[in-house]
Amino acid sequence: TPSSSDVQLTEEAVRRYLIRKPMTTKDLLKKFQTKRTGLSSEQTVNVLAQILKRLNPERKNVNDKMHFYLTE
Amino acid sequence: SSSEADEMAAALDLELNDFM
Repeated sequence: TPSSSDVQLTEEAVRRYLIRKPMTTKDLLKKFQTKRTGLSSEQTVNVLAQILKRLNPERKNVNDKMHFYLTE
Repeated sequence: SSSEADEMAAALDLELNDFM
């Protein structure tokens, strides 16, 4: 059988990660790697950007890098 | 590859900078 996506890039999935701990955009991209989601690089960037704009997470700098996070 | 990851992160940061 062809390998199907075992990870889904959804608003709920992103929300769960950002509630757990602050993450950079790169951290998030690692959680939703294209080989896991079956999306293209461009789709991943576009969808993740839309989700983050909707969630409008808090931001803070840790080690000079911008991290997003959410509180419940 | 890590360079593709870097490119994606850069593209995403750019998208978000425009917005935020």
